Amino acid sequence: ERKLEKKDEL
Amino acid sequence: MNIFRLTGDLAHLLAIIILLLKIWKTRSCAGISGKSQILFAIVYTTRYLDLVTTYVSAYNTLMKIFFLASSYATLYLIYIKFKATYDHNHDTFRIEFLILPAFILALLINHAFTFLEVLWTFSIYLESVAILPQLFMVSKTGEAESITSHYLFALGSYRALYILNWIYRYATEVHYDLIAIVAGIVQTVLYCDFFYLY
Repeated sequence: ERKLEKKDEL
Repeated sequence: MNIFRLTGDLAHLLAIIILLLKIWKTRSCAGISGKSQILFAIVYTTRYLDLVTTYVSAYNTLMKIFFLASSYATLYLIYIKFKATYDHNHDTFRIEFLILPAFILALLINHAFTFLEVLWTFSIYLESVAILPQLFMVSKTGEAESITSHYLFALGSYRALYILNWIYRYATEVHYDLIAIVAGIVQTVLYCDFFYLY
């Protein structure tokens, strides 16, 4: 699983 | 950004605008659960703490500010401005029964045990069940006004469209976030179940 470094979803 | 996420965000935006306009135009918040709106304000507040630490895009920042501001504006309308019209006798769901389990689950199952990450996870878990007081209220009073149904439909579509977005992102970027996906599916099932019953 590659989690986003920056959470770009709202 | 893809079409599913954009339409999901727009459905979310539309739901909030429908609710605010309904309350403002009718000068009444009858049939609206203040408890659900408190939960949404907690959800946005704990999720968007990264507004001050991380910059993603102007779109991202503006939407976060809108969701935060509109959730507090909704609370103001329900609990202060149109307080007399608030149907608190039918809004009896105990929100601590949602907040505490969501928080404990966030402490146990998260991507990283840090302040921001645990609160983000808590907001995802809490959002998935935040509509329950509203659904409980509708089932208690027997019927929802059509405008309340439109609100619920737009709000339910948002997470359903996000599921399509996650499938699309998995296919194109091999990106996925299991916490968001599982909670998003639970959330969508709750709305679908409600619309199936009513």
